[in-house]
Amino acid sequence: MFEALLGNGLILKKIIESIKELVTEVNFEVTSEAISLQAMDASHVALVVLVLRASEFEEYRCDRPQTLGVSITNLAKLLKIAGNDDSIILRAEDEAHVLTLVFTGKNNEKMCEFNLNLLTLDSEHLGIPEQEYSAEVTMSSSEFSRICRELTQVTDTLNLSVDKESVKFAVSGDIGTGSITMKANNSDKSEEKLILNVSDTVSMAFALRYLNLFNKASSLSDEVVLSLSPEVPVVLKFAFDLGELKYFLAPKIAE
Amino acid sequence: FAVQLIIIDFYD
Repeated sequence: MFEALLGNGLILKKIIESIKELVTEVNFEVTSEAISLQAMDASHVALVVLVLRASEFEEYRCDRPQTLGVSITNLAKLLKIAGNDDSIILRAEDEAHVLTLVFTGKNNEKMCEFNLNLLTLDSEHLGIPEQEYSAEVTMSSSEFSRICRELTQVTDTLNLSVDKESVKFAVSGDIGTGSITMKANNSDKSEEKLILNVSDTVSMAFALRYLNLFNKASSLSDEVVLSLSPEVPVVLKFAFDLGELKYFLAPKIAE
Repeated sequence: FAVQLIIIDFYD
């Protein structure tokens, strides 16, 4: 038996909204420690890694580890029915064929129960090594989201350069070229604050289309942490009370 | 011209 009660159901709605355009069918791994998932987008350019810690749920029980194959598209449809103030219970019997979702209103005035049919999906779990990155940028998630969105008007590729003092977002397109440079600072204003942890200068190129999809998670966390090393995927980490959502994006290289 | 790499080139 697996059962998890989340008092703040809105966070689950936001998580699923943040990944549904990247991954459509995923295996959730449920253990006594956490609910987790790892899935690549269809073109294998991006990877989503989600961990929700059991200790952060109001109630949590998982008698035996289980893999739950879920259609994210259909889960998103059902979660739309949950109110923003609703609590959400996730429940599955051992060797389950359905995932039961229960949405309860704040004053217990209304309860909705749905059984989502589970899928049997091939597991393609990748081993991602723990690694030190050359550069780590911590900044406002809404500011990063705004920069990516605005630069998308110029071209489809973002050139990201980080040194010990600043981070530069540069683009080059048919209409011209441009860049936005932000210096490391410890401003009281969260949208201006930028923390750099850089051992080596790094300069890499990434598809803005994917960064824009990742930035849907800016509603989950005020900050985003970008981890960069030459010639490996960039990691965008959004941390929140319940756990963390990480996106990996393979770089573009000059032909 | 930039070529897009894929995730499984890095992790498996």
